[in-house]
Amino acid sequence: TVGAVAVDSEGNIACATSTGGMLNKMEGRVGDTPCIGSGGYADNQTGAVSTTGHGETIMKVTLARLILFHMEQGQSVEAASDLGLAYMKTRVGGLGGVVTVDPQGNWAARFSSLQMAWAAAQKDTLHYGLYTGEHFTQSI
Amino acid sequence: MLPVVVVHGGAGHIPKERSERSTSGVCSAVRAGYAILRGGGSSMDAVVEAVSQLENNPSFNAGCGSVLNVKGEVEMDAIVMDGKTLGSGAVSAVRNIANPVQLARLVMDKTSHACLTAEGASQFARAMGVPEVPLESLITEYSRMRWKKNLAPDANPVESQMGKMG
Repeated sequence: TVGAVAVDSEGNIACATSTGGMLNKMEGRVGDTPCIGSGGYADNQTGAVSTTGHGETIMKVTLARLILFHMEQGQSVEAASDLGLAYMKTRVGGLGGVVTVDPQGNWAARFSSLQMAWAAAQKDTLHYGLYTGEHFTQSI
Repeated sequence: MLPVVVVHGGAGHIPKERSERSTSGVCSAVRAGYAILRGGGSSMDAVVEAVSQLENNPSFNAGCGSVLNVKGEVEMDAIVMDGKTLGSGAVSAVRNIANPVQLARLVMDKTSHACLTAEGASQFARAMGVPEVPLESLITEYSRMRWKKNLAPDANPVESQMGKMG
C-alpha cells in the first residue's frame, strides 16, 4: 500500500491511498483502502490520515477516522497516530502505519510494524525514514 | 508551516536488499508532490501525483508491483478524499488500470458515488477514456515469487506481508 496526505497554501487538505491488497487474498477480497475512514480520511477542520497495514483490522477500528477523533480531542498528530495504532494492536491484534497531518501543517509518520518507508516535504526540507526511530533530513 | 506533503510506502516487511529502493521511491514521490504545492497547486493534485508515482514504481504494493491474489492476479483498491467538501472517490478490485488513484479521483469528480468496484469500475474507466493496460504489465517477478511462496498450505500471508506481531 502507498499513500499521501497534504495541506496546500490555501489550507485545503487531501489524502490518497492505493494498494494491491493482501498477499494471496481471495479473489474479490476488498480491504480497508477504499473505505472512507479506514484507508484514508481528510477534513479541513481536523486533518488527514492515510493508512497501511492489515486491512481487516484497520477496518475493525476505522483507523483513519479514529486518529482524527483523537486530534479533535486535542491530541497532537503524533500522539493521536500512536493511540490509534496502539488500540488496533491491543484490541484486534493488527499492525500498521499511518501518515497524518493537521490544518497547521504539523505531520507525523508512525507505524507499529518493524518498518515503513516514509517521506515528508516542508519548508524546502526533505524528511525520510524506514526503520523505527529513523528521521533523516536533507535539503529538498 | 504550509504547504506540506507526507507519503508512505507501506508498513509491511521490506527485505534489506529492497530497502534503499523503497526509501528513494518515497523521497522522489514526495518531491513530486511538493513541487506541485510550491507551484501553488492543490493538495488533491499533490497527493494524486505522489501516489501515482508510487503506483508506477514496482518497488511498492500498488499499481505495478501489486501483490497477487490467490489466483496469481492483480486486484487493486484506491481512495481519495477532499478535506474541503468531504468529497471522496474510491475504486476496488480493479485489474488493468495503471493508476487506480486517478480513477478514484474521477469517481469523486464525475459521479455522485463513493466507490465503484470490479467490472463496473472498469466500464467507468473506459467511459472516462482511461487506458487499459495488459494485466501482465502490472505483475513483477518479485510479486510472482511471493505469491508462489505463499501458496504452500502452511503459509501465513498476513505474517509474510506484515511481519510478526513481535
